[in-house]
Amino acid sequence: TGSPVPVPTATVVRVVKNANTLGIAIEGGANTRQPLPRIVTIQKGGSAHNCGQLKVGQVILEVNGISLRGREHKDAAWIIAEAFKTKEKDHIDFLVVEPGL
Amino acid sequence: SPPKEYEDEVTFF
Repeated sequence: TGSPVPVPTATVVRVVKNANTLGIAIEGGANTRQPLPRIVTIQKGGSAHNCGQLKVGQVILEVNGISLRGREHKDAAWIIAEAFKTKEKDHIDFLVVEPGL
Repeated sequence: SPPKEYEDEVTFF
């Protein structure tokens, strides 16, 4: 018996590109105090907001299966921008985790 | 020199 122990659970969130913008802002990256990018803004009307599952404060571990670990801010940002820009996929899969659980 | 700090860098998409 006993209470469930909180364990940080990574979740895949699929964001369909159904708006002209992704509509998120991130901070952090390797060699900062926030070593993996963290979502700091979700804009209404953007694809991320429309998907309804991304939240401010979540940390992004992977983008379409590409790990962001060890990547500096600009490199991580480039990966996200490219994932949104490419016409090969109509969606982006984010592997995210709620920090501090 | 100290490591470069990027913590204030924010990118909007």
